[in-house]
Amino acid sequence: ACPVSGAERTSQEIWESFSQCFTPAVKEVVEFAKGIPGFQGLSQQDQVMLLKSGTFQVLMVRFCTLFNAGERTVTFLNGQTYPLSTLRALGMGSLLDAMFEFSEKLGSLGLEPDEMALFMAVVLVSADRSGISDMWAVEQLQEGLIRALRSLITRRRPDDTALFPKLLLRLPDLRTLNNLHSDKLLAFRID
Amino acid sequence: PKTHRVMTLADHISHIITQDFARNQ
Repeated sequence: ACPVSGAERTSQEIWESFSQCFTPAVKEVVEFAKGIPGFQGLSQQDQVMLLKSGTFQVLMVRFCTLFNAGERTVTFLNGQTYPLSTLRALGMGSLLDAMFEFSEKLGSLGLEPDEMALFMAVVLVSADRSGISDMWAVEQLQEGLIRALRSLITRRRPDDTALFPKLLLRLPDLRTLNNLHSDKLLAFRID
Repeated sequence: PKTHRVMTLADHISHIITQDFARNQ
């Protein structure tokens, strides 16, 4: 992370930076999806529909490591770190508050990187099914991924029987985040 | 003065995904 940025960047520049960080992150989710076993076996239309519905939620999981609950700072993917107070002044308060709350809940589960990756795959294929042409294929893919996630977690922590259900409870949290915040506005400078 | 393209996060995500799949067809 870079040192906290202060007065040398204008509000507009910070907002542009925040907006721009989503572009490479979305592209990474598309590449991630292509690597999920079975995802490219879906029709291209269904792959696109799941990505459009689920990418925001995958990004919420991906971004939760950028939130420092102790310091109350957020690190953007370009390396800039800002205190929450600065970002609130730009009007990002409600989205960031929700992301802080979500990242604390998910962080408390202590997932390993491979568990987090498999959880992100489950999040993506559990996204809204409006517009999906082959529901059965998507459900089969989802069931397989959930089984794999359960197996990985219970094998690694056989005594923590509450962990997997707690993890699945994050799915409705993500849907709520999506419904409340995906209509937030971004601004990209046109040179 | 700077000009900005403004869109929702959902629309931006949708746009990137559509571009990516069109490029790879």
